[in-house]
Formats: sequence, structure tokens, C-alpha cells
Amino acid sequence: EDILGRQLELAEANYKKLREHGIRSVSVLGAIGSGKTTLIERAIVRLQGEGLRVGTIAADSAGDDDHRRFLAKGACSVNINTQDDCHLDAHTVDHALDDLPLGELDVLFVENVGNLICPADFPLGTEREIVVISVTEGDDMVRKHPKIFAQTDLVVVNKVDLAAAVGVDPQRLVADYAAINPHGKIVLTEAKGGRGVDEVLALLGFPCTNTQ
Amino acid sequence: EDILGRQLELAEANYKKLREHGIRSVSVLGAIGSGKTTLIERAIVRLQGEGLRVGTIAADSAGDDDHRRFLAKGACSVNINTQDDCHLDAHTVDHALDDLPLGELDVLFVENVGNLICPADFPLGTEREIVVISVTEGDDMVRKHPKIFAQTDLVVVNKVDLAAAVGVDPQRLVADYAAINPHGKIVLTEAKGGRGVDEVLALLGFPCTNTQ
Ligand SMILES: Nc1nc2c(ncn2[C@@H]2O[C@H](COP(=O)(O)OP(=O)(O)OP(=O)(O)O)[C@@H](O)[C@H]2O)c(=O)[nH]1
Ligand SMILES: Nc1nc2c(ncn2[C@@H]2O[C@H](COP(=O)(O)OP(=O)(O)OP(=O)(O)O)[C@@H](O)[C@H]2O)c(=O)[nH]1
Ligand SMILES: [Mg+2]
Ligand SMILES: [Mg+2]
Ligand SMILES: [Zn+2]
Ligand SMILES: [Zn+2]
Repeated sequence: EDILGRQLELAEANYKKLREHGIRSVSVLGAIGSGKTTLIERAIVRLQGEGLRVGTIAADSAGDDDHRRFLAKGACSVNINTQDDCHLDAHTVDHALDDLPLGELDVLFVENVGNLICPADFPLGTEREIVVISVTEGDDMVRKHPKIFAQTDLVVVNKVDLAAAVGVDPQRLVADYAAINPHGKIVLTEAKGGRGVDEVLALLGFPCTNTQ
Repeated sequence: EDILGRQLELAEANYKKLREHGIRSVSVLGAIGSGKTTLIERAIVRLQGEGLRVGTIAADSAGDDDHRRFLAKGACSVNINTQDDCHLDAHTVDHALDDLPLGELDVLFVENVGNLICPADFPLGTEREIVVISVTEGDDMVRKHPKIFAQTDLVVVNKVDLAAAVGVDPQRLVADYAAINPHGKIVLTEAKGGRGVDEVLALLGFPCTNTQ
């Protein structure tokens, strides 16, 4: 009990710090390789096009692949290696916030480690959260992980261009999510080509024009 | 330290129990949705065709999707829901072994929860282990998770039929694995169509004919 209480306290502190700086913050979590980084890359370019300054926190077990991809898009980024931990926690995010120029940011994306279980128990203190899955993982992803889908209000089903090749009907995932979380929103995307990204940003409250 | 010591003890007990019954056992782990169940389905059919009796332990956070797929292929199977745990452990496997007719099995596959981090720290006591990843997860899967790939001697890179569609060169994963684990073997498969399955079974020591 105490651990969760402590996590919530730390998450609350992060939330306050981000609000004090007027930063819109989004946690991006989901399955391994579902397209989290690709979606954020697209979002960075789109939001910078609207004149917003974007920062990122990239968490991976090892390496800095995602971090370098964010830097290459012009975001200022902090890399975190969680090593044997398969999820980020609020304490680590608190440290990462110290390494970001919060006074110069409008938006922050925090990419968690690929995992559909633990992140449900470790709130980070961001304002919004997206769970990204991919049709290539199968049509059972939502019903196999009810907890994380019950508590998130925005789901992205990515790589819909590959649905036929894996024999998955995206509507199956849509129906499973509606059954677990009737008020949540779910968007089908092809993040690689940018399809659906504006819709996701609009649902997050960024008034992007739907010009794509 | 104590936890790991305890885990090793429990794993050792499972290992002894399986050897006493003359059962060839394989842990199948890997990323979420990489094709673990599809690969095991193919292996069940292939090994049954050689007159072997196959059992399975199917672990998922929730539900019994994988378990039912194994039953449908004629394996006798036990389902485990790990709920908030994102990995199987030897203790849970010990209980599952009690629910299997060990005297009537020649082969056992244990499918872990999709996760490339924790399972590296929780040995289950099986004789062999395979880590299954998919090209659809990106070309960085091996270098992002060095620990699990350093300690496993057989890797399957699945869904190679989709490599061009995601823009991934499977040889990049092959090279990363060779750098981390020069003695390990890596097989490219399309488990959905059965391609590469015989090669995997041969490397596990099952003298399958390469008739496919
Ligand atoms: N065909 C297709 N490929 C995609 C799409 N989105 C991402 N990819 C590819 O999928 C692979 C993984 O994408 P990433 O964005 O790295 O995924 P991730 O969720 O950030 O991965 P991790 O951080 O390693 O968990 C890459 O090879 C991408 O090019 C898509 O919409 N369609
Ligand atoms: N195109 C293609 N699709 C595949 C291949 N192997 C598996 N699939 C599809 O990929 C999806 C996931 O496969 P599963 O076997 O359920 O994957 P898993 O690793 O057992 O998934 P979890 O147990 O949920 O982690 C399913 O829709 C399969 O049909 C393959 O070689 N090629
Ligand atoms: Mg990423
Ligand atoms: Mg499975
Ligand atoms: Zn975890
Ligand atoms: Zn775990």
C-alpha cells in the first residue's frame, strides 16, 4: 500500500511542476515496438509546425535509440535506461524533469518502456496518457490486458496498413476496448505515413488543423 | 540476493521433476504479440506428427486465448493468469506442473508473458529456452534488451514476410545478436505459414524431418 501511496505523491509533484510551467504533458505507453516513437516523431513535427516547443523523455531498458530519434526531429530530449525495471516510475521522471529546460517548453511527451502490465500501476504525473498497440501483435491485445485499457481514455491502434497481412480485424480491438472502457476514444493510425496523427493530437486537446 | 537464490532453487526442482519424467521442456518468451503461440501451435502439430505427446503451460496477464489455441491443436494445456505480474516464475510453474499428466507427456512448452526484461531474471527450470521477436517491432529489439539476448542460446526472428512493409532488415537483428552472443543461434521464420519451424525444432534437438 505504501509504495503506491508514495508513487501517487511523486506523480502529484510532477503534475504540479509541469502545470506551474504551463507544459502540456502526455505519457505514451504500449506494447514493445508498437510505434510509440514513430507516433511521437510525427507529433513533434506537427506541433513544431504550429509553433510549439516540444521536449521528450525517452525510456528504454538499454541504449538511446529512441532518444536520438527525438533529437533528430528537433525536440530537446532526456534519455533514461531502466535496465532491469520494465517500467518508468514517477521518481525517475522527477529526476529527468530536472534535466529539461522546463521554462522553454510548451509540450512534453514521455515514452515509457514497452509493457502493457506494470505501467498501469506507476502513474508518472503527466496530464494525459495514450496506450499504443499495433495490429501486428494480434487481435487479443486489449482483452489480454484489461487493467491498462480500463484506466486509459485514449488508445491508438497503429500499423493498420498491415492488418490484412497479419489477419487481424482492427474492429475487434475497437469492440474489446468499448466493452472495457465505454467512454474512452480509440484511433486507428498508420503512424509511419502520418495517417491518424492529427486525430490523436486533436483528442489530446492540441487544436491541429486537419490538413494532412 | 535471497530472492534470486530462492528462484534458482525452485527452478532446479522443476528441472529435476521434468527430467525424472523424461520430458523435453522449452520456455518460449519474447515480445508481446511476436508470434510465440503461433510458433508453438506449429511445433505441436509437427511433433505430434512424429508421435510425440505435447503439453503446454500458457501464461498471460488475463484471459485464456493462448490456452484455448493449444487445446485446439490437441495439446493438454494449463492456463496461468499472472495479473499484475509481467513475468512467470518457477513457483507458479511448479504449481502448473501438478496440473499436468507428466507421465503421459514427451514434450512441454511453457509460454511466458510477452516481456523482454523481467523473464531474464526468473528462470523456470526448463531444459531449453527460445526468445521470439518479430521484425514488426523494429530493428532495435536486440540491442535494446542485451541481457535477455546475452543469456539465451536460441533466438527466433518471426514475421519475416512483413520485413519490407515495416522497413526492417532482419540481418540487422542477426548482427546485433551475434555481437552480444557469438555462440547463440538465430533463425528467421514466418511461423504463420510454418516456414523455419523445422529448423527451430532441429536446433532444439527434435530430429524432425525437413520435409516442409
Ligand atoms: N508498416 C508500418 N510500420 C510502422 C508503423 N509505425 C511504426 N512502424 C515501424 O515499426 C517499427 C517500430 O516502431 P517504433 O516507433 O520504434 O516502435 P516503439 O513502440 O517506439 O518501440 P520500442 O520503443 O522499442 O518499444 C519501426 O520499424 C517502424 O518503422 C506503421 O504505421 N506502419
Ligand atoms: N504475417 C505474419 N503474421 C504472423 C506470423 N506469426 C504470427 N502472426 C500473427 O501475429 C499475431 C500475434 O501472434 P501470436 O502467436 O498470438 O503472438 P504471441 O507472441 O503469442 O502473443 P502474446 O501471447 O499475446 O504475447 C497473430 O495475429 C498472428 O496471426 C508470421 O510469421 N507472419
Ligand atoms: Mg520507442
Ligand atoms: Mg501468445
Ligand atoms: Zn515492471
Ligand atoms: Zn516483471
